[in-house]
Amino acid sequence: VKVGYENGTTLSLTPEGLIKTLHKKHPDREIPFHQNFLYYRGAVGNNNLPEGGERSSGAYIFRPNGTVVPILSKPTTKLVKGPVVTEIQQKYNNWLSQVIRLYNGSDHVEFQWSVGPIPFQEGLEKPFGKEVITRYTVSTLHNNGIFYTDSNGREMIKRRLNYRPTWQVELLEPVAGNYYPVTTSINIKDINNPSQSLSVITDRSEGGSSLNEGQIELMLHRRLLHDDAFGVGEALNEMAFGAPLVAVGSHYVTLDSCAKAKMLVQEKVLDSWIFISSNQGLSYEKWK
Amino acid sequence: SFDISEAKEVMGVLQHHDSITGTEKAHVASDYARMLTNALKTVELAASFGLGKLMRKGLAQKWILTDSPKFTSCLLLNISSCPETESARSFVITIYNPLSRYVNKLIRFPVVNTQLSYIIRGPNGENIPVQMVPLSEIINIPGRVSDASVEIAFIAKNIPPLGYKSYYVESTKVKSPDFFISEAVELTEP
Repeated sequence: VKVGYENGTTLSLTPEGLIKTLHKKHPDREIPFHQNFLYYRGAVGNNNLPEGGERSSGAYIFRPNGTVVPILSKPTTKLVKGPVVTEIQQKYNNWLSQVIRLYNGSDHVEFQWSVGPIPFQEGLEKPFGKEVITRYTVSTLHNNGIFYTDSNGREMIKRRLNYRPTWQVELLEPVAGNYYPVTTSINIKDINNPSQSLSVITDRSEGGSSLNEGQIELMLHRRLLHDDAFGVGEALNEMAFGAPLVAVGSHYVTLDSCAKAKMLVQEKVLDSWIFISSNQGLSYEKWK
Repeated sequence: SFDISEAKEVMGVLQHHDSITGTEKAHVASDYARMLTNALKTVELAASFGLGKLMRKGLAQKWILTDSPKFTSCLLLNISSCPETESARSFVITIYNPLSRYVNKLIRFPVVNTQLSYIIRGPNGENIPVQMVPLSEIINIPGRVSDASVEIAFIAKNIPPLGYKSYYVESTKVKSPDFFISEAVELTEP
């Protein structure tokens, strides 16, 4: 199935309802593009400090126990077409759903995700928490382990996998050790063709990385059941309305140049304000 | 003048690393949410005053608004909940652009009555293409209080820099040619 607009972006979907390719109008090209959800299992330790070897994943520390679990690769998918917006509405399970939006006349794709209440497996002696991520992949893009994040909220800072600029580093925790703060955007570029890039613009600060070639991942929501012994004294297990927290947010994804992505960052971060007011009972002509 | 000092003070408090990263205790997070919500209400009043002033300025001497309309914002639009758009049959949406260049913006707001047609008129009286979109699973969130099962979507084009555009929204029983009802078609089954 192909969906989208002739004057903007078109997506093609697999029979499972997942994105297969993204077709851009300017310049005219089709790019293999994929998005999926996974979760890391949080490490469960005894917090036997100061060694720290047995520290649990918690509010202060992202510490996966080494396993990443893909979340069902065949969501229930509904398609909503129209002249203004096209939506691909996906439900993965009772705690994970997503709306992929294409706007008529726009080049970017919006992914509005809803994660939670995150369940945990009952009956285990030490139930682990889940740290849910989304991954965007352009399989033809080779970034050679280099990615960019705006961690200080001011400029895009160059990052390299398993590398620190001022000392020789050997990362014993290769996932968490390569995660960086993302204030508004994260970006990868092709090393041979820098005009080919993938940018994800967030609506809030998130953790993110590029652990594999052509891939960007971002942490969406975490529910952990053990304190990490860094001082907060409770597990990251927030409740609202009698249930574990639900996080709703959105990403703008663009395969345009970094300069264009920067304009999109401005539109997302300094978003237009919407106000509702009464028309005071007036007809349009009188109101005008 | 209008007072946004409460918002400034709350933003000062929320600079704390616990607030930014979410490493505070749960009840502290709730307190931050309470403070921020209260502050946003004062900002809404300030924005209402500011927009009223901007409108009076824009209308120059030709027309004097004796009472500026009260502008409200829907803080729960992200979960498609907005009592103002759900209950009223006719209202005005004003979009303010804080950037120094023209922008287009997709506007979505929830409505309850799916039997009505919606007409949206732009600042020059032109009819804007409108789409009714069924809401997705995303609305099944604990704590969401709304009867809306659809949203109305339109694109506000060329909102001027540091300026605004107002759109007049009315619901009618007669279907407008610019009103499009879209349905959700199942692509894959559970």
